[in-house]
Amino acid sequence: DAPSTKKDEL
Amino acid sequence: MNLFRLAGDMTHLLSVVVLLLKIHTIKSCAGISLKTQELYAIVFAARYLDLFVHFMSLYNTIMKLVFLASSFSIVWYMRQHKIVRRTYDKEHDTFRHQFILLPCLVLALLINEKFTFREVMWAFSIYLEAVAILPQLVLLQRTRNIDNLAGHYVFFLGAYRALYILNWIYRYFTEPHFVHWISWIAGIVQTLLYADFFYYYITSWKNNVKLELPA
Repeated sequence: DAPSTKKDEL
Repeated sequence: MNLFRLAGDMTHLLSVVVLLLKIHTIKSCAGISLKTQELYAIVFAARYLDLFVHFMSLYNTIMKLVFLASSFSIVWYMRQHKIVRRTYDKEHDTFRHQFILLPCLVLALLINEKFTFREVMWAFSIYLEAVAILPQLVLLQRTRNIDNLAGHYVFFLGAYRALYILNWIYRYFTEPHFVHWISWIAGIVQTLLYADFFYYYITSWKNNVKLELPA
Protein backbone atom coordinates (compact mmCIF):
# COMPACT_ATOMS: atom_id res chain seq x y z
CA ASP A 1 0.00 0.00 0.00
CA ALA A 2 1.46 3.32 -0.99
CA PRO A 3 2.09 5.71 1.89
CA SER A 4 -0.78 8.06 2.62
CA THR A 5 0.57 10.91 0.49
CA LYS A 6 2.78 10.09 -2.46
CA LYS A 7 6.27 10.68 -1.08
CA ASP A 8 8.34 11.22 -4.16
CA GLU A 9 10.83 13.60 -2.58
CA LEU A 10 14.08 12.46 -0.99
CA MET B 1 10.69 16.89 -11.14
CA ASN B 2 11.30 20.64 -11.26
CA LEU B 3 14.61 22.41 -11.52
CA PHE B 4 14.53 23.65 -7.92
CA ARG B 5 14.14 20.12 -6.61
CA LEU B 6 16.82 18.69 -8.89
CA ALA B 7 19.21 21.48 -7.92
CA GLY B 8 18.31 20.89 -4.27
CA ASP B 9 18.99 17.16 -4.50
CA MET B 10 22.28 17.78 -6.32
CA THR B 11 23.39 20.33 -3.71
CA HIS B 12 22.43 17.92 -0.95
CA LEU B 13 24.36 15.14 -2.70
CA LEU B 14 27.31 17.51 -3.10
CA SER B 15 27.34 18.34 0.61
CA VAL B 16 27.65 14.72 1.74
CA VAL B 17 29.85 13.45 -1.09
CA VAL B 18 32.27 16.40 -0.87
CA LEU B 19 32.50 15.91 2.89
CA LEU B 20 33.17 12.17 2.51
CA LEU B 21 35.77 12.72 -0.22
CA LYS B 22 37.51 15.43 1.74
CA ILE B 23 37.66 13.32 4.89
CA HIS B 24 38.96 10.41 2.78
CA THR B 25 41.56 12.60 1.04
CA ILE B 26 42.97 14.73 3.85
CA LYS B 27 42.34 11.95 6.43
CA SER B 28 40.93 14.54 8.80
CA CYS B 29 37.50 15.48 10.12
CA ALA B 30 38.58 18.58 12.04
CA GLY B 31 35.65 20.88 12.71
CA ILE B 32 33.05 18.28 11.78
CA SER B 33 30.51 17.21 14.39
CA LEU B 34 30.18 13.44 14.64
CA LYS B 35 26.87 13.97 16.45
CA THR B 36 25.39 15.71 13.41
CA GLN B 37 26.72 13.01 11.08
CA GLU B 38 25.18 10.28 13.24
CA LEU B 39 21.85 12.12 13.33
CA TYR B 40 21.87 12.40 9.55
CA ALA B 41 22.55 8.68 9.21
CA ILE B 42 19.50 8.08 11.42
CA VAL B 43 17.46 10.52 9.29
CA PHE B 44 18.19 8.54 6.14
CA ALA B 45 17.73 5.15 7.83
CA ALA B 46 14.34 6.19 9.24
CA ARG B 47 13.16 7.81 6.00
CA TYR B 48 14.29 5.23 3.48
CA LEU B 49 12.84 2.17 5.22
CA ASP B 50 10.67 1.49 2.20
CA LEU B 51 13.66 1.63 -0.12
CA PHE B 52 13.16 -1.97 -1.25
CA VAL B 53 9.44 -2.08 -0.55
CA HIS B 54 8.12 0.20 -3.20
CA PHE B 55 9.98 1.50 -6.20
CA MET B 56 9.48 5.19 -7.03
CA SER B 57 12.03 5.75 -9.81
CA LEU B 58 15.59 4.79 -10.62
CA TYR B 59 16.71 8.28 -9.66
CA ASN B 60 14.94 8.03 -6.31
CA THR B 61 16.40 4.63 -5.51
CA ILE B 62 19.95 5.50 -6.54
CA MET B 63 19.92 8.78 -4.59
CA LYS B 64 18.60 7.02 -1.47
CA LEU B 65 21.37 4.42 -1.70
CA VAL B 66 24.01 7.12 -2.17
CA PHE B 67 22.74 9.15 0.78
CA LEU B 68 22.65 6.08 3.03
CA ALA B 69 26.08 4.88 1.93
CA SER B 70 27.79 8.27 2.22
CA SER B 71 26.28 9.24 5.59
CA PHE B 72 27.15 5.87 7.16
CA SER B 73 30.62 5.98 5.58
CA ILE B 74 31.27 9.39 7.14
CA VAL B 75 30.22 8.06 10.55
CA TRP B 76 32.44 5.00 10.04
CA TYR B 77 35.44 7.19 9.09
CA MET B 78 35.00 9.42 12.12
CA ARG B 79 34.53 6.55 14.57
CA GLN B 80 36.68 3.72 13.21
CA HIS B 81 39.34 4.99 10.85
CA LYS B 82 42.60 4.88 12.75
CA ILE B 83 43.89 8.21 11.41
CA VAL B 84 40.68 10.21 10.96
CA ARG B 85 39.28 9.38 14.38
CA ARG B 86 42.26 11.05 16.02
CA THR B 87 41.33 14.35 14.37
CA TYR B 88 37.83 14.27 15.80
CA ASP B 89 37.28 17.08 18.28
CA LYS B 90 35.64 14.92 20.96
CA GLU B 91 35.76 17.33 23.88
CA HIS B 92 33.98 20.10 21.98
CA ASP B 93 31.41 17.93 20.21
CA THR B 94 29.38 17.24 23.31
CA PHE B 95 25.82 17.95 22.17
CA ARG B 96 23.69 15.17 23.71
CA HIS B 97 21.77 13.19 21.08
CA GLN B 98 18.85 12.42 23.35
CA PHE B 99 17.95 16.12 23.57
CA ILE B 100 17.19 15.91 19.88
CA LEU B 101 16.10 12.32 19.31
CA LEU B 102 13.47 12.05 22.03
CA PRO B 103 11.53 15.26 21.26
CA CYS B 104 11.51 14.37 17.55
CA LEU B 105 10.24 10.86 18.32
CA VAL B 106 7.51 12.18 20.65
CA LEU B 107 6.49 14.80 18.08
CA ALA B 108 6.39 12.14 15.35
CA LEU B 109 4.11 10.00 17.51
CA LEU B 110 1.80 12.99 18.02
CA ILE B 111 1.91 14.61 14.58
CA ASN B 112 2.05 12.31 11.59
CA GLU B 113 0.07 11.63 8.45
CA LYS B 114 -1.06 8.18 9.59
CA PHE B 115 -0.32 6.32 12.80
CA THR B 116 1.61 3.49 11.16
CA PHE B 117 5.21 2.53 11.83
CA ARG B 118 6.39 3.75 8.44
CA GLU B 119 4.54 7.08 8.62
CA VAL B 120 5.72 7.75 12.17
CA MET B 121 9.30 6.94 11.17
CA TRP B 122 8.96 9.22 8.16
CA ALA B 123 7.68 12.11 10.29
CA PHE B 124 10.46 11.37 12.81
CA SER B 125 13.05 11.61 10.03
CA ILE B 126 11.58 14.92 8.83
CA TYR B 127 11.67 16.48 12.30
CA LEU B 128 15.12 15.05 12.98
CA GLU B 129 16.53 16.44 9.75
CA ALA B 130 15.30 19.90 10.75
CA VAL B 131 17.45 19.96 13.91
CA ALA B 132 20.26 17.54 13.06
CA ILE B 133 22.58 20.43 12.15
CA LEU B 134 22.45 21.84 15.70
CA PRO B 135 25.46 19.92 17.08
CA GLN B 136 27.48 21.10 14.07
CA LEU B 137 26.46 24.74 14.59
CA VAL B 138 27.24 24.44 18.32
CA LEU B 139 30.66 22.97 17.49
CA LEU B 140 31.35 25.83 15.08
CA GLN B 141 30.30 28.28 17.79
CA ARG B 142 32.64 26.66 20.31
CA THR B 143 35.64 26.38 18.04
CA ARG B 144 35.01 30.03 17.18
CA ASN B 145 36.23 29.84 13.66
CA ILE B 146 35.55 27.45 10.87
CA ASP B 147 37.86 25.83 8.36
CA ASN B 148 36.49 25.45 4.88
CA LEU B 149 35.60 21.76 5.36
CA ALA B 150 32.74 22.47 7.78
CA GLY B 151 31.95 25.83 6.17
CA HIS B 152 31.33 24.37 2.72
CA TYR B 153 29.39 21.49 4.25
CA VAL B 154 26.94 23.72 6.13
CA PHE B 155 26.76 26.11 3.19
CA PHE B 156 25.72 23.35 0.73
CA LEU B 157 23.19 21.97 3.22
CA GLY B 158 21.64 25.41 3.65
CA ALA B 159 21.49 25.90 -0.12
CA TYR B 160 19.76 22.52 -0.49
CA ARG B 161 17.11 23.54 2.04
CA ALA B 162 16.54 26.92 0.40
CA LEU B 163 16.13 25.25 -3.00
CA TYR B 164 13.66 22.77 -1.51
CA ILE B 165 11.50 25.62 -0.25
CA LEU B 166 11.46 27.06 -3.77
CA ASN B 167 10.56 23.56 -5.00
CA TRP B 168 7.59 23.40 -2.60
CA ILE B 169 6.37 26.83 -3.67
CA TYR B 170 6.64 25.80 -7.32
CA ARG B 171 4.82 22.49 -6.73
CA TYR B 172 2.14 24.18 -4.64
CA PHE B 173 1.25 26.43 -7.59
CA THR B 174 1.61 23.81 -10.28
CA GLU B 175 0.20 20.65 -8.72
CA PRO B 176 -3.31 20.51 -7.26
CA HIS B 177 -3.53 19.26 -3.68
CA PHE B 178 0.22 19.33 -3.26
CA VAL B 179 0.18 20.06 0.46
CA HIS B 180 2.76 18.61 2.84
CA TRP B 181 2.45 20.53 6.09
CA ILE B 182 4.86 18.30 7.99
CA SER B 183 7.71 18.69 5.49
CA TRP B 184 6.98 22.36 4.93
CA ILE B 185 6.99 23.47 8.56
CA ALA B 186 9.99 21.33 9.47
CA GLY B 187 11.77 22.51 6.33
CA ILE B 188 11.18 26.17 7.13
CA VAL B 189 12.43 25.68 10.71
CA GLN B 190 15.51 23.92 9.34
CA THR B 191 16.24 26.69 6.84
CA LEU B 192 15.86 29.36 9.53
CA LEU B 193 18.48 27.54 11.61
CA TYR B 194 20.92 28.06 8.75
CA ALA B 195 19.93 31.68 8.22
CA ASP B 196 22.09 33.15 10.99
CA PHE B 197 25.00 30.93 10.02
CA PHE B 198 24.65 32.23 6.47
CA TYR B 199 24.67 35.79 7.68
CA TYR B 200 28.04 35.32 9.38
CA TYR B 201 29.39 33.14 6.57
CA ILE B 202 28.62 35.69 3.85
CA THR B 203 29.71 38.74 5.85
CA SER B 204 33.04 37.07 6.66
CA TRP B 205 33.42 36.01 3.05
CA LYS B 206 32.68 39.56 1.86
CA ASN B 207 35.12 41.13 4.30
CA ASN B 208 37.48 38.33 3.39
CA VAL B 209 38.20 37.57 7.02
CA LYS B 210 38.30 34.26 8.85
CA LEU B 211 34.73 33.47 9.87
CA GLU B 212 34.28 34.48 13.49
CA LEU B 213 30.97 33.26 14.92
CA PRO B 214 29.76 35.29 17.90
CA ALA B 215 30.11 33.44 21.19
